Amino acid sequence: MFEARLVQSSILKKVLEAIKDLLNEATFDCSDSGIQLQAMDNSHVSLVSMNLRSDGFDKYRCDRNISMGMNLGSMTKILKCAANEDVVTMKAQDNADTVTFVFESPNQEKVSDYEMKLMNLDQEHLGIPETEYACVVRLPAGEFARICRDLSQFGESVVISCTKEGVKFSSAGDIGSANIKLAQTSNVDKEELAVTVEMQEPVTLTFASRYLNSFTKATSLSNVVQLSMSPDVPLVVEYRIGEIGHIRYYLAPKIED
Amino acid sequence: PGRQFDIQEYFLED
Repeated sequence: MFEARLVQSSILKKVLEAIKDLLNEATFDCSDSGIQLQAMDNSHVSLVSMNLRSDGFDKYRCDRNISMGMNLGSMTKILKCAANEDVVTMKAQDNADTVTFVFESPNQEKVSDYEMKLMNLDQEHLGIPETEYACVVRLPAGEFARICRDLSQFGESVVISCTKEGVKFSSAGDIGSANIKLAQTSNVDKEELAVTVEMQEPVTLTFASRYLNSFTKATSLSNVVQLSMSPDVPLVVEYRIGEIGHIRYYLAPKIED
Repeated sequence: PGRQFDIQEYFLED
């Protein structure tokens, strides 16, 4: 028996919003420790890794490990049926071929359940090695979304350069070029408004702006985004999911031919 | 500009 109850169904809606551009379907691996999802986008350029810890749920029970392959389009339709203030519970029997979503209004006057068929998906689990990154940048998630949106008007690629002074985002294309420099915040009153750089060595890498833009669909999950970079390894774009977990996007850099 | 790597080239299959 698997059962996970979350008072804020909006978290699940936001998680889905954050992955459904990149993935058509995904396997939710449920165990005693929580719910994990790892999947490559269809073009194998980026990897999505999500973790929701069991202790972050209001109720969590998982007697046996269960992998639930879900069509994210169908899941989106079902979650649209939940009001933001509803309490959501996901339930499945061991070896089940369906999952049930139960939505309860805060006053318990309306209770709905939706059963969704599960899919058998080929699992391509990749090992993500522990990496010491040369640069780790934290900045307001809304600012990062704005930068990705603005720069994607110029070209297909965004160059991210990180030095101890700050971080620069650049793009160039047919209409011209654009550079956005963010300096490290000197006085930090509110952490969520700060730009911070932890740097071992300067790094400059080039990424596809289309993917960076897709990652920013997670912006509503967190005030802060963390970018981790090292030469010749994938960028990690990380958003915390409240006190319950995180979503990380790995994007391979572009290389010169 | 540039070629896009396949993410599998970086990460190890479990």
